[in-house]
Amino acid sequence: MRRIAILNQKGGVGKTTTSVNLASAMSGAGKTVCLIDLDPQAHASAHLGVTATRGMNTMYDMLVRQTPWEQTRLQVEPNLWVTPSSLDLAAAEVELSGMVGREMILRDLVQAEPNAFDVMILDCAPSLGVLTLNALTCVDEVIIPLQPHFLALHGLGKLLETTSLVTKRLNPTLKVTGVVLTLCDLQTKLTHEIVEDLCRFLEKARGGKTPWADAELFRTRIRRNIKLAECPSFGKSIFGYAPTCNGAEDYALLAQEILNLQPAV
Amino acid sequence: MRRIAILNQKGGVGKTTTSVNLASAMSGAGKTVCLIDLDPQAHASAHLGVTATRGMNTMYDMLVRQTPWEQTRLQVEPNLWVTPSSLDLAAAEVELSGMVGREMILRDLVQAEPNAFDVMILDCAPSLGVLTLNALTCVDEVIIPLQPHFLALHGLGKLLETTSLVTKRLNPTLKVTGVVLTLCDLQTKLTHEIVEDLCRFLEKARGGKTPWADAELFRTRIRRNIKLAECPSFGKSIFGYAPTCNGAEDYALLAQEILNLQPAV
Ligand SMILES: Nc1ncnc2c1ncn2[C@@H]1O[C@H](COP(=O)(O)OP(=O)(O)OP(=O)(O)O)[C@@H](O)[C@H]1O
Ligand SMILES: Nc1ncnc2c1ncn2[C@@H]1O[C@H](COP(=O)(O)OP(=O)(O)OP(=O)(O)O)[C@@H](O)[C@H]1O
Ligand SMILES: [Mg+2]
Ligand SMILES: [Mg+2]
Repeated sequence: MRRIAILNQKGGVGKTTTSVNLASAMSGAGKTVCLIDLDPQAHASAHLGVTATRGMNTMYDMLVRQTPWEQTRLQVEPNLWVTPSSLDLAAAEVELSGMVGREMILRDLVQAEPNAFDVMILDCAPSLGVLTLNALTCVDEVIIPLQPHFLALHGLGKLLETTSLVTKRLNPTLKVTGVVLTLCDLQTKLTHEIVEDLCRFLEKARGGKTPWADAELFRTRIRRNIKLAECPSFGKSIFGYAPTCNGAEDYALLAQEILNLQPAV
Repeated sequence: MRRIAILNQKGGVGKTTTSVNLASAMSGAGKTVCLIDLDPQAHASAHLGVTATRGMNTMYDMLVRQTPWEQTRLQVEPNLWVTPSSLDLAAAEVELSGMVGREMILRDLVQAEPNAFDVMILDCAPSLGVLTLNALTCVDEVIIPLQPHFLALHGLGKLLETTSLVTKRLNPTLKVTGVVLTLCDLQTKLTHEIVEDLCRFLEKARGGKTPWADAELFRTRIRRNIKLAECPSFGKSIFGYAPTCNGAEDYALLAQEILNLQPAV
């Protein structure tokens, strides 16, 4: 099972949009996929029309009550399952702060079913707290959505530093698979400057010992497309809402590029 | 002194862009302004060219060591001061979790100098944790930047609920002054739908007992404008970088609209 976290502590760079549409594109290509929502905002859940109701098990139950993964997921499309989040999850940061090995709770629950799916994708909150540490400890790969803006690039150093700490102390096999440009206006000067900065940075790190030594800038870039902002209100991925628009084309290409990168683990 | 928090736990809706450019527009209009950066990403600080160095007092010192406000601010423009943030602030969430009255630390430090400035503006992180609670406890007004997208509107209920709890338990005079539409593409159907939903919601609440009963949707809307995304890389507000562009016009208008709303407290 490939285990991928979609992560960037900068807010609003397209983490949820990428998680949901990547999961849907991969399940459309015949892979069995589970999307795990680790954001208390529960936007990945809402994006696929899932709202946590009383009695339904969510991510909160997994982390705070160690409810097995099997009991917290729902099927939403033929090959796609979702483990929903809820607002209670916001309390987990403080509730878990005293627990032994608090960063490893999710890893242990996922490892109980190591081949439950072909791919597992985790949508993270805009922070590097205990929820995100649980994600980084339980996956093998990180994909970083990045809007080609200065403030988004500014935080990349801290994000990579955190993955490096997790590799040293919690999860030695963790790697950054790549960075995907999102919300792209391909013509602007700013985009070119940011892309140049980023390529230079990744080039310099190549072959070193860091978790991002083999990271690449994905060839597929996600163009700005209003239909990607409209589809969450219908509880559908872009493939269920507007399957022929630029957004669907870009995410299908990105899914293909990621699936071609590695043999299924 | 008017005390305003710029707040929305949804990521990437323009909190930092609004805080910095509003502060700069108001200081340009002759008001003395202090911008306080409560986000561990320290983007408001970076936007104005301030990077916390060793030995410099930051927001972390204020909250964890109760360093007086006077010792943590720097002047960056003729009428504009900044209390910078730093990455250490991310640790404050757990470090403060056991402290008595942890939400009131900032309020007490600011109340030691109740008339230090005409206006104080707080930029918040994309979360509703202890840092944001400190902001809500120490201000009188909340301004909510909102991108007219479904996922941004989705979280508004939780944000308002949190302001209501703060009003009940920590800060009885807290009010939501208004919502400002940011990153606006005025032509799209989605914007019209979101604006209608929002107006209907605010209309229904009018005259009630909630902190948002008098909240309005500001007439000024902030249009999408690439220069607003370029200026942070020069360490300047939009007024220092491109004073005649749409972004500068929109934020100058918004500053006027807010200053006209209330007599200076
Ligand atoms: N390529 C795109 N074109 C147009 N709109 C987009 C695109 N990608 C994302 N959006 C919209 O931009 C906003 C931010 O995206 P999204 O919520 O996915 O980011 P995020 O990183 O998950 O945010 P958060 O930090 O709050 O979790 C959303 O309203 C989304 O609908
Ligand atoms: N009106 C605008 N036009 C174009 N770009 C904008 C506009 N407002 C903000 N931006 C850009 O959009 C991105 C998000 O804005 P910003 O960082 O201010 O949001 P935020 O809510 O503070 O994010 P976070 O949740 O990470 O704190 C930034 O790269 C910023 O430069
Ligand atoms: Mg998200
Ligand atoms: Mg910000």
